[in-house]
Amino acid sequence: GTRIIYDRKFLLDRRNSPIAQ
Amino acid sequence: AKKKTVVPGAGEHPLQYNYTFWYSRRTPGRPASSQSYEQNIKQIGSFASVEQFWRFYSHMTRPGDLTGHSDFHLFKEGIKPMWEDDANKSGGKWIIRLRKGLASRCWENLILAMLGEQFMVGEEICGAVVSVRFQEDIISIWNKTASDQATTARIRDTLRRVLNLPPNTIMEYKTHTDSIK
Repeated sequence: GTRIIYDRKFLLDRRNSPIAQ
Repeated sequence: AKKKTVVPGAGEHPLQYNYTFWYSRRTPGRPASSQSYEQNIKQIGSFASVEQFWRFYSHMTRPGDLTGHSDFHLFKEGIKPMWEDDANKSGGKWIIRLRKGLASRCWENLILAMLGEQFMVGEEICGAVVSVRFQEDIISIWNKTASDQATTARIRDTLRRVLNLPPNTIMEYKTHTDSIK
């Protein structure tokens, strides 16, 4: 199957997303 | 054994694997036997998405601010952060000793690389540990098959890339059977 790959910047950008709060 | 206890919320970004955060702290004066190790280690919680990870991590003390003999462990859900676990017993770990002041940044870079599947070694990664000690801190990443040299070399090269370490940093691979001796 497909692997879910995220780079550091993508993960850091999700840090303050409204969903994460 | 790998039953998932959490799922991504609506609109969240799923991770390739679920993970569990653990915390342990050595009680002064107690022997470091396997039993007391298991008793001292506490589950913080499990997550399945990027957003759920940040909800845990944002509320956790950064390793550089911990005192005493403490460890954070981040392992795939279903794998206990101890060598006796079936996923770990034939495995080993890359160990990097850090001078004081580097642990928080290195730990964050390490776990972001692990959660984002940057190591490209299939199912081999088990988890990561940051160990806060008196004079230095130690970060490590554990994999399933210590004898698989292509995998261990790939993990080492990825660590060098993602941690952005000083050039003189020493990296050491230890099998868990060596660690027990």
